[in-house]
Amino acid sequence: MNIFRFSGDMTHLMSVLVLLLKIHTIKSCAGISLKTQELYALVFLARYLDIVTNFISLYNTIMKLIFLGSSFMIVWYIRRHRIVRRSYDKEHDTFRHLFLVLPCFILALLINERSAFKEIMWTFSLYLEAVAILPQLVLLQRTKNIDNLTGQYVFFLGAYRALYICNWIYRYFTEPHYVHWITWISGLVQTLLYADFFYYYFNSWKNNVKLQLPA
Amino acid sequence: EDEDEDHDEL
Repeated sequence: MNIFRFSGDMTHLMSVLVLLLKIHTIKSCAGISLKTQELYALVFLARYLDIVTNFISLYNTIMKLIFLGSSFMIVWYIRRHRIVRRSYDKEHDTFRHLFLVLPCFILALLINERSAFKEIMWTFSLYLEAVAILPQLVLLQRTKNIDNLTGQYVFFLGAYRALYICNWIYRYFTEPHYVHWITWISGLVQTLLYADFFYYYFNSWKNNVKLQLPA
Repeated sequence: EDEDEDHDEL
């Protein structure tokens, strides 16, 4: 494992921790898209089908368990927790899951590396992860006041994607036969979706003003 | 093809 991959995993972990910290301590999920969180839960469920059958390393298994557990925990908090759910911005979080899930599933059926069930689910998870942030970005755009923790959550997620691209470039040059077009292209699309957010995030940080995305 | 090597990322 190279430094980019490890840093990417750590920023991914940070993003989840920041979000759980916000929900657990402030008891608020204001500005957080339930749609995006449910899509992530589905992403991890589809991707980690091999968690019991395919052992790669202890690190890998533990991280998978953390991402699976935390994604379902966050969904539970927003839907079921009697205090947290009151702060959920239902009015503005209107993105339809199916508009993202269905095209991703069809695409996974059509374009995959191997047409085995687990492989198709893995590919589906890659496509879905690439676009799962969209409801969250739409919600951020509709939210007038983005609090610091929500901004940091999205920032860490974007950083994780950017570091994974560095990881792929590194692996391409250091490992023989390391070519994964599907992973790379969906990963690149996913990272590009953050470009706009990053622009405004850095501007607000540089000018020391509150983050706000233009409608 | 080595499946382990394919999906060793998270």
